[in-house]
Amino acid sequence: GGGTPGCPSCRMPTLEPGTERRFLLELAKRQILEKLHLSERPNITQPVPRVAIANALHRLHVGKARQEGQPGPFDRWDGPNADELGYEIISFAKTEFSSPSSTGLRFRFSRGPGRDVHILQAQLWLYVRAPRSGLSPVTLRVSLAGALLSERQLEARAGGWQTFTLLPVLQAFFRGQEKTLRLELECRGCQANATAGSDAGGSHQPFLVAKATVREPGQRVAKR
Amino acid sequence: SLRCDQTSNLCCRKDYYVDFRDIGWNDWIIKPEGYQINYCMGQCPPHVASSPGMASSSHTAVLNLIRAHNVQAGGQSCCVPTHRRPLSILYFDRNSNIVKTDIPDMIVDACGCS
Repeated sequence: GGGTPGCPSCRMPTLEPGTERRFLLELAKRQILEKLHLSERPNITQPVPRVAIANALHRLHVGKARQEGQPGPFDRWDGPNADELGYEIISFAKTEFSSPSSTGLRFRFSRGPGRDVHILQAQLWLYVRAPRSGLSPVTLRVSLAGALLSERQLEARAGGWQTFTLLPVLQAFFRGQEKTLRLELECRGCQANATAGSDAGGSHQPFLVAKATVREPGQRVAKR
Repeated sequence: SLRCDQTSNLCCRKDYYVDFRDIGWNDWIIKPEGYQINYCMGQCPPHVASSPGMASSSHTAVLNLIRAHNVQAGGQSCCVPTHRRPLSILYFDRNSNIVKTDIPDMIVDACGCS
């Protein structure tokens, strides 16, 4: 209000410097929350160790997916349809010890009401510390609610990052209403704590990476 | 599109950088550190009304002047964004997951008269 009138139909008064800063900072905050469909800014109550984040981002840009010539997640991609928002997400596991050879991996996801989430890619990344001794092969088994999802035998003394594709699991999960996905990881022939990142401060925390498109409630259906 | 400077009060793009530290959001927005929000300001006199804000050719300017002299009263032209770019953002959601997405129409690139 006041000052020289701006454009009458868009009522944009000329901004004094102090007003300009306050107005634009508030506008930026409102725009970002509105377009991310957030009612308020997220409060980070359980921060992930920065070293685990750096490791995960490094793996995703340099990791096996790139060497196999596939565009890895978190790479530039042709993006979603005009009326869908494209998301890529890394979810770090909260680990729960079930027994010396098996660990629970818990992933939490936010679910906006009425949002239509389509999962396009989903991979579980696990770091296995190589056994110090012994020549017996190591077997990794990933299960969900007792149902075996994937099994892999590693050569003796093998270790490092392993990836498991979990597309059907995550698609089914996002069709449901659950917020927590709990996987069971079993490591036969491993030494105790072989999935190195199991402790909270681990730099090699297991993580799930997914690519999705989201259609907001009331958004027109994309013509195929 | 014209960038605002002291010499002209015609419709133009005013650059403004928002640093996420200034709003205390750098703890949950990992990348970028901020972005050019920019905004449009300035007058839209009749002879440039509804021009796209690009430097018009002399032919277009003459046409506009002719139109201006025949312009009917009423109808005010406004200086508004005519082109905006998306903002690629990497942030923590409330479950401490890392999310990457492109937020559409966040950066005002060009202004023009409606």
